[in-house]
Amino acid sequence: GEKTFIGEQVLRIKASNGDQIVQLQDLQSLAHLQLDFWTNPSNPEIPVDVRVPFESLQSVKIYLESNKIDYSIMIEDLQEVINAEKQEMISSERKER
Amino acid sequence: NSGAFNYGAYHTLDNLYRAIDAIMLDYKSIVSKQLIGHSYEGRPLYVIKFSTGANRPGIWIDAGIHSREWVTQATALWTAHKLAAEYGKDAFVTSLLNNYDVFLLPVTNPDGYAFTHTTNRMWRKTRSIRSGSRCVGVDPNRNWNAGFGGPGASSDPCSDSYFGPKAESEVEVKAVADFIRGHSNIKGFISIHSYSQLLMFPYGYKCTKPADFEELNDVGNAAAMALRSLYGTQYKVGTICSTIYQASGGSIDWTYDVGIKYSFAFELRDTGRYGFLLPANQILPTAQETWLGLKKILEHIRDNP
Repeated sequence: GEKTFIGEQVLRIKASNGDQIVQLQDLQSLAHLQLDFWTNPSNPEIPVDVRVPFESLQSVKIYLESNKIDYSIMIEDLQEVINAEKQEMISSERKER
Repeated sequence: NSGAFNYGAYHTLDNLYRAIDAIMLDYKSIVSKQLIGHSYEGRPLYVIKFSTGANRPGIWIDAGIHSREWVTQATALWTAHKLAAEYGKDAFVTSLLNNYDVFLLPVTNPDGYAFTHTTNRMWRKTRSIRSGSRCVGVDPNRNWNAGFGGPGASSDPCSDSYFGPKAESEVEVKAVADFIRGHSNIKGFISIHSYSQLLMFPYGYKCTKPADFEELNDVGNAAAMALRSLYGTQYKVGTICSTIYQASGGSIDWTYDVGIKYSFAFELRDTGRYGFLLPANQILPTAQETWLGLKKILEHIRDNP
């Protein structure tokens, strides 16, 4: 029953003006895309990090591109990062013992 | 022998075209091939026509308008063989083809498809070149004359969602649009995409409900339920705007606005981890379940002429 994040990515989005902030807020309001905004879009000077479920990746990337909003992939595969972290915890627990 | 073809594998364009020929030869009394135009790089656009009589209303199905969505071309080919092989055996297929012609275009964007096999597996657009632009191609599902150039499409030629210099600038889009304009009796238009598991209907270029919202929503939900019955694959159903977001220049918006009430778009598997790179072992299950969804829509069209 543990939640997994297979194929999910975290995008770092850099809005360049107020219009793009509004476009990001519009994106945030689309509940069906199930986006997890780690930073709220409010100021063009602060990058917005968003966790994107795999099924919404295509749509979100097309949305950003079509609105000329800059983004980069901050975490390529969230589950891999979580797995690596778990592995690290297990091995450090062993070392402690 | 079209029955010996491996429908559970991904194939090159040449092999897909050979398979179309095999289906045509095996079932020549009901299947023919129509050349509706050529792609930008000169590749033929073949529509498979299923017909058992003259002057029938028609139903259009296309796949592969976005070239990287490989499961769609594969599903279309499997569907072509299914329609041909089941005529005279399966009651639904027989009654459908006794009343309607079906036009199936398995590879709407053949240049892009060839490019995904040779150079860039993730290519989505056409391969048209414009002088003065350093970037290639137009998004053929932003190039229809339906809210052309509006939200959800890009004016940047380098973007994957570039809408192009004008509506129907892409010969592949114009070929299909000309075909629809030339056949006044098309009752249904179904476009097959991947991925995300959605079944959508108009509108995308605006967020208002179409006049036939209730009926399209009911048909869509019935189709999604039928599809789910085979392997439990869940689909979301709704307008393009409500299931994705406002996106302009799409094919089913255009067909709906020119009077084809039953305009739908599928986004096939998956929602999990593969997306465009869906493993070949999922082609047949995808095609089989999609058939059940398609069948529901086709039944409704047949029963509501």
